[in-house]
Formats: sequence, C-alpha cells, structure tokens
Amino acid sequence: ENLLKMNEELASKNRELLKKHGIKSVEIMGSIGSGKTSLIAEMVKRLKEKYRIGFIAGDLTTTIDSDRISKNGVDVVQINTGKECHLDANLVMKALERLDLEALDLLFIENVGNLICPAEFRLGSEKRVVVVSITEGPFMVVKHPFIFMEADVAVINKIDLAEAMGIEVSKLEKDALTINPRIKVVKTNCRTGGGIPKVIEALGL
Amino acid sequence: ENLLKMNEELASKNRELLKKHGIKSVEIMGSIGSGKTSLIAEMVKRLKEKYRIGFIAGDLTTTIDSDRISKNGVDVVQINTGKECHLDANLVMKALERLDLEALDLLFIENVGNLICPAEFRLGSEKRVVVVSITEGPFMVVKHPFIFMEADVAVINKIDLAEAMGIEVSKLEKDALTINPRIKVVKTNCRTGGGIPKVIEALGL
Ligand SMILES: Nc1nc2c(ncn2[C@@H]2O[C@H](COP(=O)(O)OP(=O)(O)OP(=O)(O)O)[C@@H](O)[C@H]2O)c(=O)[nH]1
Ligand SMILES: Nc1nc2c(ncn2[C@@H]2O[C@H](COP(=O)(O)OP(=O)(O)OP(=O)(O)O)[C@@H](O)[C@H]2O)c(=O)[nH]1
Ligand SMILES: [Mg+2]
Ligand SMILES: [Mg+2]
Ligand SMILES: [Zn+2]
Ligand SMILES: [Zn+2]
Repeated sequence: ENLLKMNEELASKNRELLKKHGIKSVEIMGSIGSGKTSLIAEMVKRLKEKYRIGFIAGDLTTTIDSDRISKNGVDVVQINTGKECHLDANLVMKALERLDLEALDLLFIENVGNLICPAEFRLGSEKRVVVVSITEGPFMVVKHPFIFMEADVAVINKIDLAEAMGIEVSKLEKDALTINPRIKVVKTNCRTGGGIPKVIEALGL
Repeated sequence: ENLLKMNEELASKNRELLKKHGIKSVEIMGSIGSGKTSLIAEMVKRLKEKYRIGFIAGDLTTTIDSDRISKNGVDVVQINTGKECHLDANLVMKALERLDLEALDLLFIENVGNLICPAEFRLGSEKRVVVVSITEGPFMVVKHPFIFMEADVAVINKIDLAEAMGIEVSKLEKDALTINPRIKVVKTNCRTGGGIPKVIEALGL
C-alpha cells in the first residue's frame, strides 16, 4: 500500500536526522495502560545523568503523559492524533522540528496505546520496545504476533500482580520468543523499578 | 470519508436483517484483555435459558475467544482480521451469513481489543458496550472519549484489583459520565460474576 511505502521513506529520513545528530532513539509501543510512561519515567530517572534526554508522547488527546515526563527536566513534545490509533513517521518528523536536536543524546518516543497498527508504521527510531501487562491475561502475546515480530525488546510489566491474576509469566515469555527468537524479554515492575536495569541493558543504553 | 459512509450503509443493512429475525444484538468493544470474553461468558451463563444465543468473535488471529464461548452450547463464528485493528460491518455481514438466524434470539459481537477505531465503525448492533479494566490505570477513559460517546453501557471491570492498583473507581465513572451523560456505567468482577446482573439490566436483556 502506498501509505506504508511513504511512511517508510519518511521513517528513514527521521533515522538519518537522528543519526546525524548522534542521538540514540527508542520507540515504546504497547497496550493501553500497560506501563509505557512508567517505564520511560523509570529509565529517565536512571539515565538523565548520562544522557540529555528528549521525549515525544503520542495519544489521541490530553498532555497527561508529556506532563509526567517533563517533571524530570526532559524536553517534551506531545502529539495529539485525534482519532488516529497510531503515530506515523510524518507526525514524528514534525515533532522533531520542535526539539533542539543539538541539545539531545537520547530520544524516547511513546506510541499510542495499541498492540496492532503501531507495528506497521515505523517512526525511524533505532530500537523498538513493546510493553504488555500481565493484567491483560494469558493471550495478549499470541493474539498480536506482528508487533512482537517488529520489536527488539518485549517488556512484561506489572509482575507484582501475576499471582493475583493467576498468570504464568514464563509462558508469556515463551510465546514472545516463539514469535520472534531474536527478541529480548524482560519482566518488570515499573512502580518499584524492578527489572529496569535489564531493560536499559537490553537497549544498550 | 467514503469508507465510513459505506460502512454505515452496510451497518444499517445488518441492523435490518437482525430486526427482521427479531434478534437482539449487543456489540462488546474494549481494551486488550479488559475482560470482554469473560463478560460475554458470564452473560451467556445467565441468559441461555431465556434466549438462543449466537456469538461473533473478532481478533487478529486465533480462535481462543470463540472456542471459550462455544463450550457453552452457543453458535459461534470467529472472524480473523489479519492486521486490521477493528471489525467492520462488511466482516459482520459475512459472519451473519454463517449463522442460522432463524435459530437465534440474541447475538453478541466481540470486537478486536482496541479503544480507538471500533468507535467509528458501527456494525449494526442495537446496543454497544465498552469494557475497560481498572488495571489500565486512572486515565484510559479521559484519553479515549470517542468510544465512550458511542457506547450505551460502560463496564469498569476487575474491580477486585482496585485496591492493589490504587485506582478510584468512582473517578473513572465520573469521567465516563462527563464524556457521555447518557451512558450507563457498571462496575464488575467478571471472574466472580459480580455486577453482571446490572449489565444485563442496563442492556434490557
Ligand atoms: N501494579 C503495578 N502497576 C503499574 C506498574 N507499572 C505501571 N503501573 C500502573 O499502571 C497504570 C498505567 O501506567 P502508565 O505508565 O500510565 O501506562 P501507559 O502504558 O503509559 O498508559 P497509556 O499511555 O495511557 O496507554 C498506572 O496506574 C501505573 O501506576 C507495575 O509494574 N505494577
Ligand atoms: N482479577 C480479575 N481478572 C479478570 C476479570 N475479568 C477477566 N479477568 C481476567 O483477565 C484476563 C483477560 O480476560 P478476557 O475475558 O480474555 O479479556 P478480553 O477483553 O476478552 O481479551 P482479548 O479478547 O484478548 O482482548 C483473563 O485472565 C481473565 O481471567 C476480573 O474481573 N478480575
Ligand atoms: Mg502513557
Ligand atoms: Mg476476548
Ligand atoms: Zn491505526
Ligand atoms: Zn483500526
């Protein structure tokens, strides 16, 4: 489809621009309320001495996520997509124009909460992460193979509730590795910070 | 956009067809893993003496949801959408052709797990329900106004975990009513069946 081809071209332009400025870039995809912003907040806490960090947040509406992260002294841009259920490379290109790229070493991009469309629309980041929460039940991985194929790292979050939910975390991990043997799977509790150093390591940050 | 106009036309055809056969119909939308299938299973348990029930399940892939419901002696059709993040009236029209409409009084349609696109693509059902889980955090309602505008009933599920999550359920209820003053909000625990009679009442079943 033409739309995807155009998106790929813009994504590689974004990629070039980030590379030119020597900026590492990580896209965070995942289900609604899975813990994407909490994960980013935890990583920002631990990395802000090492990197000058920027953040692009995508949501239908509100500035809730960018407000949360800007409290950490990070440059933020909020993209409100209206009715669109995913970010695309064009929206990210416009957001990049609003950041001072000379002043950044690391960029996080949080996509709209959705385990489907974001898989197909690359944004130009170096790495892609998918976050799911064990509170979604045992089938969210097998039901959404495409996004796990596209991701470098899979974060299985809210493991503090695994017992209450009766969820076998190791089975979710197996499901992800069956779909994509190259993916790195990390279990986290983004409220306490459990597992975050492993995510940082898996991303090479 | 043409796509939405065509969808509306097909949705009203589905509506006419269901009306002609005197079949009550309810669409269940909601986030990934929020409890849509569990809600339907609980309603089927309590209504199968009163109605002959059919079920259309939508997912990218797998027959996990239709298998779960078919165990209750319900006629099921599984729609696998591939990469499409929402059902549309055309897919539902084809699924209706695979059901014996003479033998049905009530039809449940479970949409793909997604709080965004399903809002715009009506399927032709009489009633629309949106299910969210308190485990998604405090903002999933305010961030997704369109789907709450479209729904007749909002189900706030997994209230057994409200304390562990530190979520104020009454605030989520207020958020939904602010977006859509006509919506009926019901709190449930679809594992134990808590609140299900209220959902059945709100749907007039
Ligand atoms: N119990 C528990 N709650 C968590 C964890 N991580 C995040 N949360 C909570 O989950 C809710 C949603 O977290 P967010 O970080 O906003 O999730 P998100 O994926 O960014 O959400 P959206 O951007 O709205 O899709 C909040 O109430 C968080 O406090 C965790 O590991 N355990
Ligand atoms: N604690 C708790 N778990 C629940 C509740 N309702 C459903 N669950 C669990 O949540 C998980 C997902 O439930 P499903 O009914 O499959 O959710 P769904 O919305 O149909 O999921 P998808 O179709 O995959 O998007 C399962 O592990 C259920 O057992 C509830 O009220 N409380
Ligand atoms: Mg967020
Ligand atoms: Mg389901
Ligand atoms: Zn989309
Ligand atoms: Zn869609």
